[in-house]
Amino acid sequence: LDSEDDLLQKCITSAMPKQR
Amino acid sequence: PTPPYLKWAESLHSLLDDQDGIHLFRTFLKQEDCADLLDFWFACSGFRKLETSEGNEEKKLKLAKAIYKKYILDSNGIVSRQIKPATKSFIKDCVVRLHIDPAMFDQAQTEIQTMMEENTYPVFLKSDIYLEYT
Repeated sequence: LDSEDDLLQKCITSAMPKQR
Repeated sequence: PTPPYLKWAESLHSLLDDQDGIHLFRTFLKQEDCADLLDFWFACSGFRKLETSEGNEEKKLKLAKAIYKKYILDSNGIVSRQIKPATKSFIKDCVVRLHIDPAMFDQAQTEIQTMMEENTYPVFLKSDIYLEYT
């Protein structure tokens, strides 16, 4: 299971634009 | 074509739509000790984007709690200080009642966005870090 911090970090990254 | 760094000066959204722009803005915010503002803004967008598929409800609840705990619960935190008390109690209520809604952080995200648009973003555009980059 993901730790809360991992989950949060993945969530933040998922919202960022993908590489050009 | 317009170079990306000139686009960044058009609006906060143009800046946050570009990976290099995000990276530079975050470096600037980190110097100012307020990178949490940006992380929170993206966390809210990511939370809203989570799809409602089976097994995701538990993940959503865990994530909502994590966002609440990290950015809102500590009233001395940079994010918490910029969010209206009514907005904070609304989010707390959602978490406590396990009432998880994709839009539960929308108002808080708007408040942080307004703060960045009026404050940190214009300061960033005049900062050494941005000027040196351009």
